[in-house]
Amino acid sequence: PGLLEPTSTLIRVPKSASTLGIAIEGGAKTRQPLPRIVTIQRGGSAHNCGQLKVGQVILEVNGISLQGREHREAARIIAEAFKTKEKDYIDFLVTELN
Amino acid sequence: REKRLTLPPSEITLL
Repeated sequence: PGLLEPTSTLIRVPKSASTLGIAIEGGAKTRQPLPRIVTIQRGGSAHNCGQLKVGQVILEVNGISLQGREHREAARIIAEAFKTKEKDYIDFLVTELN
Repeated sequence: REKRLTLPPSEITLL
């Protein structure tokens, strides 16, 4: 069991707009080893959902761990989760801890 | 030797 587990939250973001509307920084081999939300754009699916917040760190996307993923790979996983037509939502496991 | 200081900042991607 990881230390982050007790404070992690699962947030389901419906694809309610044509964009997800978050900016992330971080990834493996950077100062911020897991992607952190730095912006939530108004009018995007994330903003419409109302539960994702700036400063949250993304641990998993649709059950896929972002641990050890470099920035571009993490960004690709999130982009593909938004693009896929298999699901009309994305599940984010996030934590406020950094 | 602070490991944290040697790691580069990350780029930012808008999704």
